[in-house]
Amino acid sequence: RKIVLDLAALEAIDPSAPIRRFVRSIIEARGDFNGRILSLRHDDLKALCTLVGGDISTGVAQLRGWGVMIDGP
Amino acid sequence: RKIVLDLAALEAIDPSAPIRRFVRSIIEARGDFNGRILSLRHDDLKALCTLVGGDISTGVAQLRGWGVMIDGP
Ligand SMILES: Nc1nc2c(ncn2[C@@H]2O[C@@H]3COP(=O)(O)O[C@H]4[C@@H](O)[C@H](n5cnc6c(=O)[nH]c(N)nc65)O[C@@H]4COP(=O)(O)O[C@H]3[C@H]2O)c(=O)[nH]1
Ligand SMILES: Nc1nc2c(ncn2[C@@H]2O[C@@H]3COP(=O)(O)O[C@H]4[C@@H](O)[C@H](n5cnc6c(=O)[nH]c(N)nc65)O[C@@H]4COP(=O)(O)O[C@H]3[C@H]2O)c(=O)[nH]1
Ligand SMILES: Nc1nc2c(ncn2[C@@H]2O[C@@H]3COP(=O)(O)O[C@H]4[C@@H](O)[C@H](n5cnc6c(=O)[nH]c(N)nc65)O[C@@H]4COP(=O)(O)O[C@H]3[C@H]2O)c(=O)[nH]1
Ligand SMILES: Nc1nc2c(ncn2[C@@H]2O[C@@H]3COP(=O)(O)O[C@H]4[C@@H](O)[C@H](n5cnc6c(=O)[nH]c(N)nc65)O[C@@H]4COP(=O)(O)O[C@H]3[C@H]2O)c(=O)[nH]1
Repeated sequence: RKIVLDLAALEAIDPSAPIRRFVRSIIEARGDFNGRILSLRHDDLKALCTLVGGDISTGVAQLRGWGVMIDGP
Repeated sequence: RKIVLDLAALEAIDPSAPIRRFVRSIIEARGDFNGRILSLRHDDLKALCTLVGGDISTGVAQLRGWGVMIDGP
């Protein structure tokens, strides 16, 4: 499943700072300044969940709970 | 270096059929029907060169010779 993040929702979640830094580095590597949405590789899920501080199921639950994942596992 | 292919130029090169099939599979996986240009991952270079029938330097030389690589190694 494609991981799709809602960038506006992400900005509003203070504790998501480590995720925002990761997202910012991908935005800059691409030059993708659409500002609304960012699709990431399935392979990035592990890194994202580690940055949230848990394993895959904890990380996905947290991202869902924050309302920042438009699409994902 | 990003690998960027010129899709119009590629269509005109008969012996590039294996490359065109690889490119078509990525276009369909993405739903990317812009039809002019396709950027591929640096990691795809090995697969591309194998499909051209050689190692990396032979494959890159062939893609350059055909005029289908807008940007690459
Ligand atoms: N639609 C689509 N296009 C793809 C995909 N994979 C690669 N590309 C295209 O191929 C270019 C080069 O990819 P790269 O060498 O892996 O080089 C990439 C990669 O190292 C990194 N990067 C970009 N997006 C992501 C991401 O979502 N996850 C990860 N882990 N790295 C990324 O930044 C570099 C530059 O990215 P771009 O400027 O976007 O440039 C990308 C993009 O135009 C894909 O799954 N879908
Ligand atoms: N996952 C995803 N990422 C997107 C999408 N639209 C834009 N991006 C990201 O935002 C960067 C800038 O896109 P751009 O200004 O539209 O301008 C783009 C576009 O006009 C064109 N381009 C280059 N490669 C491709 C390609 O493989 N497919 C398409 N459709 N356009 C490409 O060259 C410019 C630079 O492309 P990139 O190096 O790929 O860099 C792209 C890409 O990393 C999208 O729908 N999905
Ligand atoms: N080897 C190879 N495979 C490719 C390429 N383009 C697409 N794919 C395959 O097709 C799937 C869907 O690509 P997408 O619709 O562009 O959907 C992509 C795209 O929106 C975004 N993405 C991933 N990497 C990049 C990147 O380097 N640059 C940009 N701009 N977007 C990326 O994340 C989404 C999910 O990526 P994945 O889970 O990895 O899933 C990708 C990947 O398995 C390519 O150039 N080379
Ligand atoms: N800027 C940006 N937009 C995103 C992203 N994820 C989703 N979208 C939006 O949602 C649609 C599907 O994106 P995709 O799955 O990456 O699937 C994309 C992607 O695989 C590819 N694509 C489009 N533009 C580019 C580009 O500039 N560079 C590359 N590498 N691929 C592109 O063509 C497919 C269809 O693109 P669209 O019809 O334009 O429509 C795109 C775009 O409007 C993202 O990470 N960044």
